[in-house]
Amino acid sequence: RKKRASQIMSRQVVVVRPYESIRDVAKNLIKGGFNHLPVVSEDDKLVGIITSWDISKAVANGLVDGKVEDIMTTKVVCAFEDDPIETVAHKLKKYKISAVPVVDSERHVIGMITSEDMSKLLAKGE
Amino acid sequence: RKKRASQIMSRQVVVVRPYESIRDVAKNLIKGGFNHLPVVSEDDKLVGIITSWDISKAVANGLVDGKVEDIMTTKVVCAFEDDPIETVAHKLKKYKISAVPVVDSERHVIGMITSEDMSKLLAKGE
Ligand SMILES: C[S@@+](CC[C@H](N)C(=O)[O-])C[C@H]1O[C@@H](n2cnc3c(N)ncnc32)[C@H](O)[C@@H]1O
Ligand SMILES: C[S@@+](CC[C@H](N)C(=O)[O-])C[C@H]1O[C@@H](n2cnc3c(N)ncnc32)[C@H](O)[C@@H]1O
Repeated sequence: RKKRASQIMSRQVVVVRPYESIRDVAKNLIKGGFNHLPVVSEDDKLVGIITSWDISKAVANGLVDGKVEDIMTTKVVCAFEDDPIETVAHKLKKYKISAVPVVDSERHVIGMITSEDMSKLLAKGE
Repeated sequence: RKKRASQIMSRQVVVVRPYESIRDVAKNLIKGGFNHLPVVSEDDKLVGIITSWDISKAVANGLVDGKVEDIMTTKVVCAFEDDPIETVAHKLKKYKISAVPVVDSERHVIGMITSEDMSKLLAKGE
């Protein structure tokens, strides 16, 4: 009965690398229609997260010609596949964030949960 | 028992005008720590919405030197004070958006609800 992260996470996750340009990341967000992108290293391990908020910050500071690694957040709040939904919601609330990557024991990204996914659980008929 | 929009909306809403610059809007989003800003006319009526996603789109298209009215969304999905929470969640899901302004009968903005506010309702202890 109790829903877990694996049941609501999106599994088709687009990732970016630290050396990519902010402009290319912006194009990825628009093409995908989402706001968050996990940043992974050469061996596909999670090393950061970059969001449309970070890109807005780059605009505010006149830094849009930079790279992902210049503006990404490195201390990433994550979720695990079998986290109960209440735990995921608690993490979003505590850190005032709108998405958490779901990682496996080796820190590979296996999914993404956004506050929009959480809100869908409250929509009528759910 | 049934929660309504008025109970979870934030009431301190920062608004912007159509003629303001994209750079100034970005500064507003960063200062406030949020992603959405309602756009209002001279007589404080809702005429659009601009988000960090729109700013990312401006970065993708090389348009960051423009104005709010160049990139804002004009057909705004809104909520009303006595909308049940399920209705608000349904609107967010249907239009694939992460926030709705709450307006009164004269289209004045009296609050804002984000998918983060919705997600908080699922956090343990709620
Ligand atoms: C603190 S939030 C404030 C705005 C809004 N609450 C949101 O989440 O977009 C924005 C910052 O949170 C960071 N962030 C987003 N998701 C994160 C996560 N899962 N772990 C750590 N930081 C994250 C972003 O990189 C960005 O710098
Ligand atoms: C379609 S969503 C896709 C990304 C993500 N779901 C989000 O909401 O940020 C992004 C677009 O939705 C628009 N938008 C956000 N809130 C809206 C609302 N309440 N009514 C109409 N459009 C809205 C923004 O202006 C932006 O152009």
